This record gives sequence, C-alpha cells and structure tokens, in this order.
Amino acid sequence: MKLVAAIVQEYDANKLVRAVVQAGFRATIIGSTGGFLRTGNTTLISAIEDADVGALLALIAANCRERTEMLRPEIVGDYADWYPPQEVEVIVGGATVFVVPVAHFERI
Amino acid sequence: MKLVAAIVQEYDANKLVRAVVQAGFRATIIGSTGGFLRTGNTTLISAIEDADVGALLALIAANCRERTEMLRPEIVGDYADWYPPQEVEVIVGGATVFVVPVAHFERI
Amino acid sequence: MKLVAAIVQEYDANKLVRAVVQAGFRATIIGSTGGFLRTGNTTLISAIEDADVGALLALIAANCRERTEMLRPEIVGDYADWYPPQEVEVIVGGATVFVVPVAHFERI
Ligand SMILES: Nc1ncnc2c1ncn2[C@@H]1O[C@@H]2COP(=O)(O)O[C@H]3[C@@H](O)[C@H](n4cnc5c(N)ncnc54)O[C@@H]3COP(=O)(O)O[C@H]2[C@H]1O
Ligand SMILES: Nc1ncnc2c1ncn2[C@@H]1O[C@@H]2COP(=O)(O)O[C@H]3[C@@H](O)[C@H](n4cnc5c(N)ncnc54)O[C@@H]3COP(=O)(O)O[C@H]2[C@H]1O
Ligand SMILES: Nc1ncnc2c1ncn2[C@@H]1O[C@@H]2COP(=O)(O)O[C@H]3[C@@H](O)[C@H](n4cnc5c(N)ncnc54)O[C@@H]3COP(=O)(O)O[C@H]2[C@H]1O
Repeated sequence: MKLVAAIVQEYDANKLVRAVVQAGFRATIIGSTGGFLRTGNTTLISAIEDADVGALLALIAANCRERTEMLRPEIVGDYADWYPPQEVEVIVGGATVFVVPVAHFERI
Repeated sequence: MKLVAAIVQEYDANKLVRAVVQAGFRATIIGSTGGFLRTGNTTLISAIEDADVGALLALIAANCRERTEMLRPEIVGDYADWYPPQEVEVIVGGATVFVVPVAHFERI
Repeated sequence: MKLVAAIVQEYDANKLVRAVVQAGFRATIIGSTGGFLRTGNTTLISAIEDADVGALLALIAANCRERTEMLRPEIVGDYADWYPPQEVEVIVGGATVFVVPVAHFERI
C-alpha cells in the first residue's frame, strides 16, 4: 500500500478528481497554498495498492501535465466591447507528486 | 514513531478529537473534502510512539465506527408543527485510517 | 528524498515560509487546527533531498524555536489613552516536526 500525494493547480483539480474517482480510486482533497507564489493550489491524497500507483501517476500526467493553452483573459468593464480580448498563450498545469510507504491501512 | 492519519466524518470529528486528547495523545486537525461525494470531512493526524498505535486505532473505532443511528431529520418551517418529523434510520460514521513510518521526530 | 512536515504557530508561519523559499527549498502551506487548544496553526510540508533535511530543520529552529517575547497586548477603545498597555512576557513559538521517507518523487 502507498500514499500518493499530488499538489496540482486549482485549474486542473476538478478534472483530475473526476478522473481518479471514475477509475475507481479513492481520494481526499485538501486546500493548500504555494510557499513561493502564495497562491491557492490543491493537494490530493490517495492511499492505493502498490500495483495501482503507475495507473494513478498516468491519470495525474494526463490531467495535469504542464502545457501551454490559448486563453482569453477575463477583461471586465466597458473596454471589452471596444477591444475584444485577444487570446494569449499561457503556461498552465504541472503537478508535484510524492509517494510515501503505508505501514498499515484499514477501513473502520 | 508512526504518523496515523484518519479521515472521518465531521459528525464524529469533535467526539474523536476530545477522546484522543483526553487519552494524552497529540493531534492536529485538517479540513478536507471527499473526492467522490465532494462533501466536507475531517483528516486527523497524530505522530505517536509505535507502542501507542493500537490504542489510537481503538479510540478511532470506538468513536467513528460505521453504524446506523435513529436521527430526527431537521425539517424547518410550518410543516414541522403538523407533521412532526419521524425518526429515520441513517448510516453514519466510518473512518479510513492509514499509518505511515516516521524517520525522525522532534519538538523544536 | 524525505517529506518534512512542520506544525508551527501562525505567529511564525510567514517568517518561516519566506526563509524556506529564500533558501531555495520548495514548500506547500496547509491551514490546520490544534487538537488540544482548537486554535489555528500552520502545517508546512516540503519534499527535499536527504542531504538537505538538516538545513531545513535548522531553518525551522531559527524561525520557530519556543521563546519568550515582550509583547504589547492590543487593547482597543478609550482605555488605551489613560492606561497605556504594559509590555508583558509571553511564551511564543514552538514547532512539531516529523520526517517521513519518500518512495518516489516526480514533477509532471
Ligand atoms: N518539493 C516540494 N515540496 C512541497 N511542495 C512543493 C514542492 N515542489 C512544489 N511544491 C508545490 O507545488 C507548487 C507548484 O510547484 P512548481 O514546481 O510547479 O512551480 C514552482 C516553481 O517553479 C517556483 N518555485 C517554487 N519555490 C521556489 C524557490 N524556492 N525558488 C525558486 N523558484 C521556486 O515557483 C512555482 C510556484 O511555487 P509555489 O511554492 O507557489 O507552489 C508550489 C508548491 O505549493
Ligand atoms: N484510499 C483512500 N485514500 C484517500 N482518501 C480516502 C480513501 N478511502 C476513503 N477516503 C476518504 O474517506 C471518505 C469516506 O470514504 P468511505 O470509503 O467511507 O466512503 C466512500 C465510498 O463508500 C464511496 N466511494 C468513494 N470513492 C468511490 C469510487 N471511486 N467508486 C465508488 N464508490 C466510491 O463513497 C464514499 C464517500 O467517498 P468520498 O470520496 O466522498 O470520501 C472519502 C474520502 O475522502
Ligand atoms: N505528535 C503530534 N502529532 C500531531 N500534531 C501535533 C503533535 N504534537 C503537537 N502537534 C500539533 O502542534 C501544536 C502545538 O503543540 P505543542 O506540543 O507545541 O503544544 C501543545 C502541548 O503543549 C499541549 N497539549 C497538546 N495535547 C495535549 C494533551 N493531550 N495533553 C496535555 N497537553 C497537551 O497543548 C499545546 C497545544 O496543543 P494543540 O493540540 O492545540 O496544537 C498542537 C498540535 O496541533
């Protein structure tokens, strides 16, 4: 048994949790904050069988890999009508994952 | 030394923490969310001596075991006077517990 | 690789996180609550190379060691003009630190 902890961007968290649960894994979500940027992120923890660790890491990679996306910035107010916001290329995603040995697991 | 982490329902959390502290154990509480139901639950973590793990697991079982309870649902508003809420049988409780080895522990 | 978790007072948390990040370490902050006093505290987690554990523990000691400080209690309202608050000696700080082995670490 291992405990997998993944620190991911809030932008990817919903998609990841849905994928993890649909694959039949169990998971708990903890709100967290980055030490450097001090912005909110999400820590997902899941205690799973050793044989499933690879599948879970693959799910995290499929849903949270660092990538560039074309995003339309949210510009509010009057200007938006005159100058429609241009799409810009932004780097999103990324996950920091660590796997810790579990000495004992039980459902009470 | 081991780190015991228990994910329990908010319904049981207060009772459990009181029992853990009264037994002389130290514990920290972290608010968390279930991945499947997306409802709030409580993650309790406690670094304790190996010899105490059994006692802590017994406390968790005594306070959080999955069971059925007769609960009176909270029906507010005018109807409550005419149709007093019946007691219904509800499944509550349950705890997911994992124990992780601790390589080093200190109080600074 | 090890996972270092430090539970510190909110009073010291900002200072500690700044020092950890300035030293080039990575860290995530999780809001938590003490089981005994039920007051808010801060859990900092950092996955770091084995060789860096000593340096991180030294940073925690330098920023969170239990000590007495002379603090001026915040007395608001009219009384403050007539009776300037005396400085009092208060015990602050303290950190509970545990180090857990990491079986696998990756940035995705
Ligand atoms: N070894 C580890 N242990 C515990 N938590 C970890 C960790 N590595 C990463 N994290 C968590 O993951 C978030 C994203 O890290 P990432 O490396 O993608 O992206 C990082 C990294 O590229 C950079 N960064 C972080 N710390 C740095 C430092 N001390 N010096 C220079 N750059 C840093 O800033 C980005 C945002 O960092 P932030 O702290 O706000 O948010 C971090 C932190 O919450
Ligand atoms: N191995 C593990 N690693 C990390 N956290 C764990 C875990 N096992 C359980 N948890 C945590 O404990 C809560 C209660 O789990 P339980 O198994 O009693 O009760 C679960 C279980 O009976 C069911 N369930 C959870 N995930 C499922 C899935 N992928 N497929 C089918 N049923 C699921 O729904 C109930 C509520 O789940 P929810 O996710 O909202 O809330 C979960 C989750 O926060
Ligand atoms: N082994 C462990 N595992 C997990 N978390 C741990 C831990 N040891 C300490 N903590 C966390 O660190 C906080 C400060 O602990 P400290 O030992 O400095 O200071 C403690 C200690 O001096 C005392 N205390 C705690 N539990 C006690 C108990 N069961 N009986 C008597 N005194 C207790 O009250 C202070 C505040 O405790 P509080 O629980 O509010 O807050 C605790 C708790 O959140």
